[in-house]
Formats: sequence, C-alpha cells, structure tokens
Amino acid sequence: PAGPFRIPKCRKEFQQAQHLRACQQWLHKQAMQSGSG
Amino acid sequence: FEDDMENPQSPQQRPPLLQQCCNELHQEEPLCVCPTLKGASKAVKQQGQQLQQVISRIYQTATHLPKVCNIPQVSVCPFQKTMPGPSY
Repeated sequence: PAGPFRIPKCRKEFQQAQHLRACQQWLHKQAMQSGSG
Repeated sequence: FEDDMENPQSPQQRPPLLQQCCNELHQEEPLCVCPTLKGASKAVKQQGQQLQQVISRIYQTATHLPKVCNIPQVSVCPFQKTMPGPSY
C-alpha cells in the first residue's frame, strides 16, 4: 500500500556551523563590500 | 561584461566562493533552497551584523542567489525585507 505523498522535508534545524557554509561566507562578503550607491 | 549580482553567471565567471555556494544550493531540494538560504542569511546576521543596511544587503544578495546560480525551478526567494519603523 502506497502511503501519502510526502513533500521533501527541509532541514528545519539549520546547522549554521556547517550548512551552506560557502553561501554564508559569500553573503557576509557581499554585505561588507557594499558601499554607497 | 557587467557584474550584476542579479544576473546569472556561468560557472567559469563566478568567483570561487560563489561557485562553492552555488554547488551547495544545487544539492538542495528546489523546495528547500529558499528556506535554507533564509537560514544562512539569519546565521550571517547573527554573526554580529547589526547594521540595518548590512542586514538588508545580506537578504538582498540571498534573494537573487538562486537566479545567479541558475537553480532549476527557483528564480528568487521572496524574503521579507526588514522595514524599520518610524523613529518617533
């Protein structure tokens, strides 16, 4: 018997020390490089 | 070439750090790209970025990352912009 379709579960417990580490570094870099304009 | 963060870039044109970020996003389920990006933005904010302008820039950059990285089925992440209220 096939169960109900389950939507892929996102990682609710975000592990900031590991997950999307490169993206975090990129966001930080872009935010800090932003100047006037 | 114009270097606009909202324009998608080919992998050869991306800075190494951005390419790593794109690789991470490509590993995510399309439905989870925006939630995880929101988590990443929040994590960066919590690292000590208290300036409203910096925080806005973080979310603005994260909003367009799926498009920049050519993530399938995801164009932008409609993050809520932080809106400072009247200071009176």
